[in-house]
Amino acid sequence: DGMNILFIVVDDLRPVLGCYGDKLVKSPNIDQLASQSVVFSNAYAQQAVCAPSRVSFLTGRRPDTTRLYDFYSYWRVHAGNYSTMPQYFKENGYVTLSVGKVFHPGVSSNYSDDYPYSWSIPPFHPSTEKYENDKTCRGKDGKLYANLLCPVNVTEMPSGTLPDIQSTEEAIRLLNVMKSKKQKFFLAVGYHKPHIPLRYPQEFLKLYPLENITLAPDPWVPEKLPSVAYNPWTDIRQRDDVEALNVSFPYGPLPDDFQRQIRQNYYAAVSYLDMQVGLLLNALDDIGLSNSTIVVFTADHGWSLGEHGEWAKYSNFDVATRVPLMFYVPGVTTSSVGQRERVFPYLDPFSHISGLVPQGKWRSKKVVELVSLFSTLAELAGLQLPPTCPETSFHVALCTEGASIVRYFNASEEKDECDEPYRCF
Amino acid sequence: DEEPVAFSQYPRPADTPQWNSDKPKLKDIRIMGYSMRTSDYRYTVWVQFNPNNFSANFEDIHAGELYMVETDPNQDCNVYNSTSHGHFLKKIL
Repeated sequence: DGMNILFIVVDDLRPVLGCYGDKLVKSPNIDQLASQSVVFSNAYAQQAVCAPSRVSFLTGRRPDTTRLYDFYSYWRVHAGNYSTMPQYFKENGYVTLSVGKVFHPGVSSNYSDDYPYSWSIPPFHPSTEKYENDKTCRGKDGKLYANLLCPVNVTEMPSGTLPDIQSTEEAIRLLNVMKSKKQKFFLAVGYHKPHIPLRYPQEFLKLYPLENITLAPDPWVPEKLPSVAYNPWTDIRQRDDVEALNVSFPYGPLPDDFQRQIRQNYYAAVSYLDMQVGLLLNALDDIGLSNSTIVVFTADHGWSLGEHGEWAKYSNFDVATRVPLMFYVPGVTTSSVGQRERVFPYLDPFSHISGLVPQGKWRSKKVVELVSLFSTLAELAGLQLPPTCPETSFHVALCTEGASIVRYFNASEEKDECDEPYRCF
Repeated sequence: DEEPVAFSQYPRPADTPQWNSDKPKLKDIRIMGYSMRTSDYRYTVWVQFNPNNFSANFEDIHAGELYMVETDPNQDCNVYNSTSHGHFLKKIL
């Protein structure tokens, strides 16, 4: 009987993770997931911006078919009544649930996260999401600002919490409900961080002393870069702390010290995210669902951390389009464990000695795309594969423009050699 | 058994950066950058785009990028216009 699906999608996360070879980051929980998964090291989004990328991988269609390149149209009205991946699971007997940011909220998902088509119950949005862009960041003068860099004292935040903390709590609650009802589920959990503002519990900053943070390896605008290709990082310029720097448009540059602070805060936000993922996976163990649940971990696109003199996404560069992508499939990517055995014990980023979690057990270097997620998950769950779309498919409700990548699971190399000694047993 | 290819794209309102370059509304899109990624290279063409009928005109190329993964993994050296890669481009196309 089909496996459950836990689909974790992270907002603006590039593969700055231990299991992708990053030596600075502390991401023990995601690394632990990778060690039980097949890890794709060359996975790319169809477009490096939230709504178009999410609608693309959730419908299995490319942006030229969803005709969504911005945030302001709903594919069912504007392009075609395409079935979505959760909708397909729902039609195949799953209870489908959305927590946090899965679809991009607003017009592009009909102000409803495409409920009821995609989801069995109304999607959950953390109540504190609405404060995301408020003036909650304490400046050096003690006043509150809407900054890009925003380490906070969580107890001072509205409702004394943050959106991703609330999302983890709700996802764990739903897992318990599904277990008690013995119900097959497709649970999508969308985390907000490290999307800007980089607002996270301030203690995570201690993990990344500024003296350890360097500039990007190539922090200048390349000489032969066509001007049309360059993205002028407009959204971060509108944050109070960046605006105060009075940086020239479009090329800046930002002061070196501030560039390093952005990178420092991005890493801190990634470790905060890792903690949330760790709590969620630990609960999967506690509830006894680790042996019957496929876990997918990915992001909607990457984020430039100063490379090519750019920040944010909004370009075709690898740093903006490349995403982490891994699949944990019990009994396939890892031998099934005894009911009592833990697969994902929580690992505290503050006390965990990095390097004690081996890199992804199975790694595939194949170049793959997020548009393949729909067919890949259908195949892993044992559902009939959605048909391949014809050349023009605006009139076709169910088809996919991305082929399943399960065939690359077998082609992936087992990481028996240890190419990064500090990271392997 | 062919090596897979990944396709990305990004819209722009103009050839040079302006305030809405990062997030142009559909009606303001004039150029679309289509990227093709393989394990060996990254090839992008920025072509004229008509938002009224969603058509991209590959005859009207505004700019191009070509990065060789092995020698330039960080994509800092665009060799689209270099003669030494002319044959390579023909091969791709």
